[in-house]
Amino acid sequence: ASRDDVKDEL
Amino acid sequence: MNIFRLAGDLTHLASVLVLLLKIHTIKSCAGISLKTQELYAIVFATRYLDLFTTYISLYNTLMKLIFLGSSFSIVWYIRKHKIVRRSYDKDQDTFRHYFIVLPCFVLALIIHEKFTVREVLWAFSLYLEAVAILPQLVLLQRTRNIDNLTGQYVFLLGAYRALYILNWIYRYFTEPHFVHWITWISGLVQTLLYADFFYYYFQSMKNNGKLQLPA
Repeated sequence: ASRDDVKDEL
Repeated sequence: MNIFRLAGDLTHLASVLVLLLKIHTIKSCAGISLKTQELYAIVFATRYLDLFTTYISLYNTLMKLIFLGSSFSIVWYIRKHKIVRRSYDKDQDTFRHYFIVLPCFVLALIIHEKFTVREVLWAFSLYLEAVAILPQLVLLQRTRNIDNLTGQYVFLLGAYRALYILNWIYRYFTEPHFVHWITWISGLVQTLLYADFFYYYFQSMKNNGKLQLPA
């Protein structure tokens, strides 16, 4: 898991 | 994007608008913690660094700009606006920034996904957001008599966090490999901090009365 998977979240 | 995420974002947006409305129209920031607002400004400034490097969607970019712009303008209003700043409860809002910022930064240096500037700052912004509400909760506890707009602001912020948790549960079951311990634990801690406030908020709604926290 990395930050890129949740980069769409604010 | 799922319905919980959207509802969460809109609640977050509403909380900021309620706060700006209070400050702009009533020209008062009574009961609002400058410390919390400054911490949020730091949170958004460190988290949204990717604004200039990665494009995700128009929605994402706009929301980031709104949260950055609103947090910095709220800080500006409380510190610089010649009328608003007079209503600031300086003597009650005594929380020290570095008690919060420093541990969060150390934690981000220890626990992160990758040891790069961007990832460490991102982890830092998540840890800091989790506890940024503390000065505001302490201030509410001290002032006790909370005006409706301040109460609604804190309620909407708490609701936004709770909706994000539902969003993660939804994503966990619908997206493969959706496991994010750093985001989840800091989000959970953040939501739990509101538990006490929520309790009194709903009590006051049930009794149709004014929100008042116990001494």
